[in-house]
Amino acid sequence: MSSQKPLTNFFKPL
Amino acid sequence: MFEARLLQGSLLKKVMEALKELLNEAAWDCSDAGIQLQAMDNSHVSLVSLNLRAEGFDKYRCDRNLSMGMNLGSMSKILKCASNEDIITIKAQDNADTVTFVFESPDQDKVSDYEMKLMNLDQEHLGIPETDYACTIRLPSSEFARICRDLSQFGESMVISCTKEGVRFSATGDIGTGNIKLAQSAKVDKEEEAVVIEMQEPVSLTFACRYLNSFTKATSLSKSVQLSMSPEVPLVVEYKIEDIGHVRYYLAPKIED
Repeated sequence: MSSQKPLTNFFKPL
Repeated sequence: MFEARLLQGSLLKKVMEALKELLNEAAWDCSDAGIQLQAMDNSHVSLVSLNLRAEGFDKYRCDRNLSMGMNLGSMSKILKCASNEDIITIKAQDNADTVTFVFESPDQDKVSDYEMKLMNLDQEHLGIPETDYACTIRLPSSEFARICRDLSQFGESMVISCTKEGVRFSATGDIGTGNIKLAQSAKVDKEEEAVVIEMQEPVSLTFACRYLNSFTKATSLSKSVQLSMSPEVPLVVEYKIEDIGHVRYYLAPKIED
């Protein structure tokens, strides 16, 4: 089962 | 004071169409370099990044950096009042709580202005690391829109696999499986109709179709679209906006647990 990751797993807040 | 006059007003109308399905509101950050917008959709799974360079405007003045929080539904209603041939000017006083849109018909015989309230949005911005992508695929934007529309009938996820032979789009679900393979164009006579693949290493990633379909609302902005992929990092879907800028969509992959 593939699960959707949020973008904040990859891009950090500035 | 901020004032930006765009002769090809239709571009701003198309930008609105490209944003409003994913975003309800966004901050338009204006500086002397131009207008930038970066916002995540409500589910924080996708991000939109818009850049309109100052030199792409017929007239551009930005005395002080300005961030204008706008409700995109309202802005879309106002921009629908502009004709495709209109010249569109966006202007606001410094520290204003409203923004004004002026639409001029080509022969100046009709001039409309619409004033909209601004919102206080304290939107966080994300740092997008410079990435040397394993694969970049340039293809006709209408082709990509067609692929997303067709395959999303089969499943809620789409696998995009890129090898040196070409790129394959796949989706599977209750009714069955769909596969679309695009070969690299042999000869590139018409630039915008070519499929051009630059591959450093093969990549295969899974994405939610509903976001890909939302991204294709930008199709009218550019005849071609560029997909950039690397293992386990967000996909980038980029549409150029004439010679003034671009709209980029980022979508986190679905990862096998």
